[in-house]
Amino acid sequence: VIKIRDLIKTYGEGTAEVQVLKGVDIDVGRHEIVALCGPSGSGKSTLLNIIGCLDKPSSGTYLLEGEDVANYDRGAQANVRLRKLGFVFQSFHLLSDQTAIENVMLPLQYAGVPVKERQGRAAEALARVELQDRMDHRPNQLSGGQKQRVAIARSLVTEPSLLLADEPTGALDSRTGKSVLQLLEQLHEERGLTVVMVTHDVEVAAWAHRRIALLDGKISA
Amino acid sequence: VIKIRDLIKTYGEGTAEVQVLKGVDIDVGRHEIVALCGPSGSGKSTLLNIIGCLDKPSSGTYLLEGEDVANYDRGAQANVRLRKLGFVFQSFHLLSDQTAIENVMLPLQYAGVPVKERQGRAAEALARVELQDRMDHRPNQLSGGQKQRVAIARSLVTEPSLLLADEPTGALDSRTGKSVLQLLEQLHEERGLTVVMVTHDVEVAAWAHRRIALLDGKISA
Ligand SMILES: Nc1ncnc2c1ncn2[C@@H]1O[C@H](COP(=O)(O)OP(=O)(O)OP(=O)(O)O)[C@@H](O)[C@H]1O
Ligand SMILES: Nc1ncnc2c1ncn2[C@@H]1O[C@H](COP(=O)(O)OP(=O)(O)OP(=O)(O)O)[C@@H](O)[C@H]1O
Ligand SMILES: [Mg+2]
Ligand SMILES: [Mg+2]
Repeated sequence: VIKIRDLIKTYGEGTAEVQVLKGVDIDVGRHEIVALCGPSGSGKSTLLNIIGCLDKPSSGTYLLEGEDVANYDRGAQANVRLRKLGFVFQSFHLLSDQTAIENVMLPLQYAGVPVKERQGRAAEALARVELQDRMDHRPNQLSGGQKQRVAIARSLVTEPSLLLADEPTGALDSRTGKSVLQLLEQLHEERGLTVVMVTHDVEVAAWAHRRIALLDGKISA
Repeated sequence: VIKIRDLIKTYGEGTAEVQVLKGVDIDVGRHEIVALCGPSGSGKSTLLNIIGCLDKPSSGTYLLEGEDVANYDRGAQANVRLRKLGFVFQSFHLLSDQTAIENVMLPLQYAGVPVKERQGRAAEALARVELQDRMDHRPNQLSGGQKQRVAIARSLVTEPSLLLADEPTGALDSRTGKSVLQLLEQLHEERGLTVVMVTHDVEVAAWAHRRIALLDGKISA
């Protein structure tokens, strides 16, 4: 599903240049659940954003289900994301002027799903993360963990085959975090969902099938 | 230091009314390190915001170092925060158009500290959270855990006697999180810092002197 070779990502220029990813190789197979771990600032979000076609590498190759996406333009990247991916951002990126259910309906709208079906699917996605009582709240009327769960619901509502999640349980208490993992487990069994998740949580990393450690921009395990 | 009785916080009206805090009593003594724990949505951030004079209760009393702050107006609240508190927000609230060091200098500017001293103290605060190499980066050039550490540095730069922190290690890996706790431990020993921190992390809660559990808007332990 994911094949990455010699990935390099550099920010800035001249004396301000920072090489964040220093030649990364990654393989993720269909239906795998992979945890990406590493210290703060090691490059995990940067790597996940490139995998999620939200950013481009400075150099290197990236094949997503055999498609050579590393050098796609913005329009093509958006197209890949809509067709194939769900993404949970480290800082959620919800629209502040829309309710929880409106935020979750948005990807379905981009996919051309009719409004009645959008509403039903979004409501169901929110119920699965225990937010049925918060559907009409806007982000500033939600707790940190509730916002995170809206972001999770939004990432799954289009039924993607690949979920990319940046610290998806970071704002959740232990019980709520476990129930999110159970949801992903269930989708994995029912639909063969492939998951790459960044996590600091040792228990979440242990739950995954495999762990990849990133240290100072390089894979160390 | 903190004396709270019968605290109630309600949002919304009529059928949309949500009673988030349902009569909370809390005492925090000088130099105590208290962890506030509870499920997602239980009211922890709401309670911490009231303690931090960022919000007002719907009813109940709150004495901060003997000062009756529950019904202060916005100007008086801002004054209390500047004089007494450091606050680490769950979503950091950094200024996106300012660098890390400028963000950390800001509270000192409000406190009337001269610019050379502001720069020195802000640089030192950032060094203590291991961000000496990221001082001139703006928030969108920082990782999640780096932003969190900037927020921590900013909360401590005015040398407050009371630190209120909403999930201050939530975005940090285990080692970086421990070094933040060591910093707080050190400030506690050197200056008698009092700390109330919301946390989902069992190890952070264990490190505190005492734990308060919030369940559905009420203290349960
Ligand atoms: N402005 C608001 N209007 C209506 N309800 C609100 C508002 N702000 C917060 N709430 C509700 O208050 C409850 C408590 O929110 P709070 O942010 O205090 O929870 P929390 O314990 O910090 O949760 P988390 O661990 O997820 O951060 C939540 O159920 C939330 O939906
Ligand atoms: N636009 C940018 N310009 C310069 N440096 C950047 C930029 N974006 C990120 N960085 C740097 O790249 C490094 C990696 O960032 P990244 O967000 O990938 O880390 P991370 O592993 O996700 O960390 P965390 O666990 O704290 O979220 C950091 O040191 C950060 O300062
Ligand atoms: Mg990150
Ligand atoms: Mg909270």
